[in-house]
Amino acid sequence: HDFDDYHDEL
Amino acid sequence: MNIFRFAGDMTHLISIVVLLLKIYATKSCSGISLKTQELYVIVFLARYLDLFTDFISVYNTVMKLVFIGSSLAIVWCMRMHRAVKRTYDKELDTFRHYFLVLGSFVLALLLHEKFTFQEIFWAFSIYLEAVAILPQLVMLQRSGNVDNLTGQYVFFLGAYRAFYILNWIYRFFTEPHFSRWIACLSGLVQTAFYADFFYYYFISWKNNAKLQLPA
Repeated sequence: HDFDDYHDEL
Repeated sequence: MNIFRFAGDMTHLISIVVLLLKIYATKSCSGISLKTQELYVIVFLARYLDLFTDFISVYNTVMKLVFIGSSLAIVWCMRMHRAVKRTYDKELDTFRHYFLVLGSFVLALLLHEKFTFQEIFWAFSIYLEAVAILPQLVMLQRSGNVDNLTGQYVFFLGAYRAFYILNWIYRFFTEPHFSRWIACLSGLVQTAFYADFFYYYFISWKNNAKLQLPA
């Protein structure tokens, strides 16, 4: 998966 | 960001406001588990290490700072504020939370996306959040009677988790490469812990009665 948006949640 | 994620963040925020309101207005933290609150401090500090390395949006950054700041403020009140700390039901709050921290950390060392400092701590925070509510739920169960604000605090926390699951379902169907099994599985486990509480919450709401949990 795209790692960049992996931590876009809180 | 979809509506479910936003609703989840807002109910999370409301739960914290309800808790701060309870402590501030009644100068009392009775029924609140200090151990759960301390675990949340660890959860937020471990997860938001990326404040220093990644920027996602102003919204994300502000919310992260709010969660860190409010959780620290709650723990500070319960430990340091002279009037508030007297109302802490220490004898009801006996869950051995160190085991949760240790277990979550070991699990994070075994199951993670990447073996880096930040990713280990991110996974650790996800696992720890899943179980952080347990001392609070055990405490509610022990005291039986739950005051209104404490009941609402736990209700909004549970609602936050439920909205996050809807958010993942939505993302799964709308985003081509949506896969985040660590967060989703841990989130499912976490939400399951609230099922029992929700059951009694809705019964008391339906009967317009005070929330009481069976011993």
